[in-house]
Amino acid sequence: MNIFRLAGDMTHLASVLVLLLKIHTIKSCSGVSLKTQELYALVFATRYLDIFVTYVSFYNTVMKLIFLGSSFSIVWYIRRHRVVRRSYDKDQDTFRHLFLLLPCLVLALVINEKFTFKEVMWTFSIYLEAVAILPQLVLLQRTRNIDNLTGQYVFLLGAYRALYILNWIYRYFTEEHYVHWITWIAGIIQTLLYADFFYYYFQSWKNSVKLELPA
Amino acid sequence: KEEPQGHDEL
Repeated sequence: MNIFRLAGDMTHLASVLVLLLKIHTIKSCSGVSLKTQELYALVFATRYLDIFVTYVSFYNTVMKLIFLGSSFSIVWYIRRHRVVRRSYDKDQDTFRHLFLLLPCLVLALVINEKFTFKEVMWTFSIYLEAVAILPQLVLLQRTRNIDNLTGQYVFLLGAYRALYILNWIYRYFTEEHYVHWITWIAGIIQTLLYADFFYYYFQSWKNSVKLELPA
Repeated sequence: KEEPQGHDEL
């Protein structure tokens, strides 16, 4: 564990908690894409299939449980909570899951490190995580209505990815046999998806004006 | 040296 990995995990954790707390306290999920949240729940479910079989560390197991629990809670809130579900912008959040799911599944079946069920599912989760933010970014762009918390949520997610790249660079130089092309390429693509958002986020921060994305 | 089994990142 290095400082970049820890900082990455903490921003990831913070992003999920910010979103969960926002939904829980103000009882509104406006501006939040259910599609993206469902994809994340699927990402964690397929990635942590071996959670009770393979033990890495206490830290890893606890974090996995938190990510699984929080992602499914968020989906539950938006779909089932009596008050929260009324604030969901269903007509704006129209991105189709299948456009992302199918290519990721096909790619995972073709490009993987080992052709076993567990490994293909893990690879699928890596590919899917890389693009799962797209429905959220499309929703932000479409409604142009970004409250502070939703902006912070997306910013923290992007920061988590950037920190993971630093973690990989660090591990590459400090650990033997640390070459993971699949994770690296998917991770870099995932981080690049945030570049545009980051640009506008920093602009608004610099000029201390409300974050607004161009139409 | 063998690569460690499994994935140790989240």
